[in-house]
Amino acid sequence: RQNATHNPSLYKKPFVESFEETPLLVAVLTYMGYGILTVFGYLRDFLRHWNIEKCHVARERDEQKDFVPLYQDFENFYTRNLYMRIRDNWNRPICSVPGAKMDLVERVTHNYNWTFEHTGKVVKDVINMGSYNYLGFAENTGTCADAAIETTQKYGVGVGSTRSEMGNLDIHEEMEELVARFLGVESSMTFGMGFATNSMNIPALTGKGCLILSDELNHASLVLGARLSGSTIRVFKHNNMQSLEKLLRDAIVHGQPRTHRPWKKILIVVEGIYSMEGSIVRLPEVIALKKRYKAYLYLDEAHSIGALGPGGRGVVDYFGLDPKDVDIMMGTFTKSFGAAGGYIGGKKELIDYLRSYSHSALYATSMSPPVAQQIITSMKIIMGEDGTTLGADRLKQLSENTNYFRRRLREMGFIIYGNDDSPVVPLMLYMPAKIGAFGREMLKRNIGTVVVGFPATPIIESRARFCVSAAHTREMLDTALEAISEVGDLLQLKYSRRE
Amino acid sequence: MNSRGIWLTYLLLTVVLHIVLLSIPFLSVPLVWTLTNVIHNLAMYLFLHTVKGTPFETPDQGKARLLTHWEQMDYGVQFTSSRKFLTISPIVLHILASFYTKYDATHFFINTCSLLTVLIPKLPQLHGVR
Amino acid sequence: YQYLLITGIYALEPWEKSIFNSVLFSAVAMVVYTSYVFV
Repeated sequence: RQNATHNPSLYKKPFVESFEETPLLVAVLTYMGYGILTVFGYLRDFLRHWNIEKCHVARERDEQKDFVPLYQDFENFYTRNLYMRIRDNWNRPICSVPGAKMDLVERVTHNYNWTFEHTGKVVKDVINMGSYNYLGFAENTGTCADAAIETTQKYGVGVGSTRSEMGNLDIHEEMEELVARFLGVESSMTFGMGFATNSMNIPALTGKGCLILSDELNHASLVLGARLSGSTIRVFKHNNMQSLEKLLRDAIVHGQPRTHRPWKKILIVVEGIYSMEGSIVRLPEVIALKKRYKAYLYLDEAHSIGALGPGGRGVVDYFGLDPKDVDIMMGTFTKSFGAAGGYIGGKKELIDYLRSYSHSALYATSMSPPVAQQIITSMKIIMGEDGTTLGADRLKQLSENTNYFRRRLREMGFIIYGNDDSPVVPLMLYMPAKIGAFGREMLKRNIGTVVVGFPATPIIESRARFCVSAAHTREMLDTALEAISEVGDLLQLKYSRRE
Repeated sequence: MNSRGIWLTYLLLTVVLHIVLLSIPFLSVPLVWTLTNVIHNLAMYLFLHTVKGTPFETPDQGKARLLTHWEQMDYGVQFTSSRKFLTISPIVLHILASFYTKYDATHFFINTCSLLTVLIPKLPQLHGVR
Repeated sequence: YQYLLITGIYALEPWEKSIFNSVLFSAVAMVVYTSYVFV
């Protein structure tokens, strides 16, 4: 019910989003599993404390005991006693581009993942279901790569200064004009790092006496930016418009705490696609609320830009809305353009203001020219300005792959979270041991997957997160689906109680 | 402490504890109930009122590091449903233990002291008090 | 395999698994014995 759409008239197409509830028995067994692992964690800490067991973790020497502790002992309890045991599933070294297929460096451990050794062998052609490569631009051949190589020879790789000083190159300005045109806004500004685009610009937009209404599952960069700004932050339930409206009403009716003065600014901060939930923001309703209560809207399209919408222009394009209704359009070039960095788009006066007040513009070195070129080339391909239909084909391919992949997983009986059109596909695992087992079993079948557990997700919502790409062929998806079904039977993961 | 199924898990764990204790041949029923009550309150005191901080890193710049689990629950808001539940459960256990020990004075004294060790830290007036 | 996954001891080292299994086994044995005697 919580996910039902309350204002269908605002949507031009059906908005189908689902978060099937955790089966109660599975929830109880999950807690029990975490409880058992925690008890053994305490046992291991006890053995380490009395030097019965060798301690591999970094900690102070005896001479340093009287100083302020360098390592927060308890805060690393989970890392030491849970994550360590299954961490061979994470940070796997690859030795190719993170494309539809990739090559993994094989490694072994002789002390239960405390240290690894490379065997010198390479696991070839692993199907990559984990990387953010929605449009398949993570490739070292083709137009993008050639253009980037040419730019490298022309500009070099590094820019030794900031945008406000010597680091403002013509390629940056060309890129910003293209991004503004791509987004359909007046002006845009780009930054060399996606995370910094949020964390360094929100403090330039709001400050004391302002209110930030933030979705509870917003990315850490948004959280950090909001905190750095010094504004008052209030959190609403994930993608829940009733909760957002209630906060808006309270903010306007009661004003600031104690003084009850009206808020200088109210900024609603949401993301286009939530990369851990696979959900898409209810943008038509958010825009309707911001217009009604005269708030500003900051939309982080890190995952949705390039991956959603008939023209690949993100969630605004997906819902067929006017980009001018979104006050601050933010996004990154990491996930769909095979590049790095981020952008902010909006009114010209806003961008001009950010050029003089943003931390990144004043202190960070500018984006590397080959990366800028990669963005320009891939964006032109998406817009069809390269004279081919490659961009449109990839967008269509991504949309088909997404719907096919989600539908098949649901038919197999897995619990899949999120929106039917989201290329991020979370498959629920729940128990802590199944996180490690799933990643290992899938790698045995030559599929690279990303698994996520507590505390990055709620304790009873551990999951595997697949990222579909336009570069995946139907054969690759079928191979992956077959492997997932096999592992799903082996680990008993088909929990869904849907008809 | 609000997520789905955690209260049921807590009750199941308490019942399992009691059954395991009940299965120890040389323990009498009153003793088992007192042991259940004392072990339950000891574990609750340890996990909710002694251990401070979080077993993983949080993005709140270390704010939670000095707070116990009980103080971190529901962001410090008092009288939430979880808090009520975790306050009532030891009381119910104490009533059961008193009944099954036939209100024997010694058991009653031990059970009551044990109950107070988990009730007093839960008082809103003692939030954050050291 | 399901037992290892559901109890979570899949992630433990062999000697920890043995500790867990012996504790669990003795507890279950005691419960069964006492239930038998009781019944």
